[in-house]
Amino acid sequence: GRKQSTITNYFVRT
Amino acid sequence: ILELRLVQATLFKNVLEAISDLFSKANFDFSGTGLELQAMDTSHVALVALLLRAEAFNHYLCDRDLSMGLNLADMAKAFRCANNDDIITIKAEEDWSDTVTFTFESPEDGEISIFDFDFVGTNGVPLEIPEFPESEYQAKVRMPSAKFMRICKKLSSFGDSGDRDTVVIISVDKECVNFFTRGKTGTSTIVCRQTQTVDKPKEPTLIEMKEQVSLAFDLRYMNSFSKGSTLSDQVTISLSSNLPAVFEYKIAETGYIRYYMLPRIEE
Repeated sequence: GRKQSTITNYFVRT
Repeated sequence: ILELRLVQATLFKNVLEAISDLFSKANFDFSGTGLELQAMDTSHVALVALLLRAEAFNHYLCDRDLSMGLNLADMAKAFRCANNDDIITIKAEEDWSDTVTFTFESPEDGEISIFDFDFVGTNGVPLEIPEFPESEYQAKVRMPSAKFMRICKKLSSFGDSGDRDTVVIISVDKECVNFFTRGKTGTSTIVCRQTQTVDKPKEPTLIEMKEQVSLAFDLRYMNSFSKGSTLSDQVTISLSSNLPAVFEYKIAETGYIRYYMLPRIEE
């Protein structure tokens, strides 16, 4: 199967 | 105080059409430059960022930055009652009432509908979106947004839509962009050739390729991203093996809507 990563660690928490 | 007016509800109806099926709530940031909206789906797999500059509004008064979380499902219901040519007014005071008022006025019979939305928590947005380096994107495809929507629909009807993990594999080489999916009993491939300028098509399919790339994306999310076609007749898809893919729709010189998500990676 293929793993789906979340997007959050590519953006910075303001 | 925040007071905005749009003499046509169409733009906002289209914005909600483009985001309310995948995102349940969004953060609305109103500032002097305009509206910036951000939302993430509950599983934090996709993020959408919308910019509508102040010029998109017929009247725009915002004398203090105001940030609010709103429930998109409730807003979509309210906007479904609105007609395209209703005049919308959006108002909020900083009287700590934590509500924003949307007023729809129908120009022909003067009927007025008023909706007050309470602010809600937003799951993890707003986030700072860095300018991802162009060099990290192996390929960029610009194509008609209606074409992208049609392709997603075709693959979904063919793919095993029951299986929540059905992916579409988007492959780009210098001549064409391929969309591939595997159904229960077979596979489907749609090939879009780069249009030559001589064809002078209404809306070209253009490919910028640094190196060949082939990435897998969850088909359900692609279908939701293709709803950006309500806001623009072109979509630009930027693909990278190690950065979020970006599906961008420019909104006629007043802003854009951008959907971000990572490709699925072979375990």
